[in-house]
Amino acid sequence: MNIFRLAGDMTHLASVLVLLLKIHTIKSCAGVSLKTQELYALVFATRYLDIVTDFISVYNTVMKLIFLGSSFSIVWYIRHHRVVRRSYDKDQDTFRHYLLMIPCMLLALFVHEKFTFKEVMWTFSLYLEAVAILPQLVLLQRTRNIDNLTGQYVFLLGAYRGLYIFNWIYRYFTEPHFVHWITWIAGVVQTLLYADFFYYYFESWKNNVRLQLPA
Amino acid sequence: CYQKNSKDEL
Repeated sequence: MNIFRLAGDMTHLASVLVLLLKIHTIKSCAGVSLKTQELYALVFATRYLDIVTDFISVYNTVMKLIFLGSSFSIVWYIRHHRVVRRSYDKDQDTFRHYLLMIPCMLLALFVHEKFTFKEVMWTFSLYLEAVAILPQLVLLQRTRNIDNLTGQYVFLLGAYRGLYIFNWIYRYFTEPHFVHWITWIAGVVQTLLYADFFYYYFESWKNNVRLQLPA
Repeated sequence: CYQKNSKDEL
């Protein structure tokens, strides 16, 4: 475990806590894409299949449980909570996210490290996570007003995988045989998808103005 | 343990 990996995990944890805080305290999911939350629940469900078979460390297992629990509870809140679901804007959150799942599954069936069920599902989760933010970014561009918590959520979610890239560089130079092209390429693509959001997020922070993405 | 190593991230 290196500092980049720990910073990445803490940033990822902070992103889910910010979102849970927003939804649980102000009982609103305005500006939050349910489609992205469903994709992330699927990402964790397919990535952490080994949570019961392979014990890595207490930290690893606890973090997996937190990410699984938070992503599924956020989906539950937006879909079923009597107050929160009223603030969900389903007319704006129209990204056809199954069009993301199908290519990711097909790609995982052809490009993977080993052709086993767990490995293919794990690879699928990597590809899916790379594009899971798209419904949320599309929604942000449609809803003019981006509230601070939603902006912070997206920023932290994008930053965590960026920190993981530094972790991979560090491990590449310090650990022999540490080569995982699939993980690296998916992680770089995922971070690049946030590039324009990061740009507008920093601009709004620098000029101390409300975050607005161009239509 | 190598296999574990490659799956020790979140």
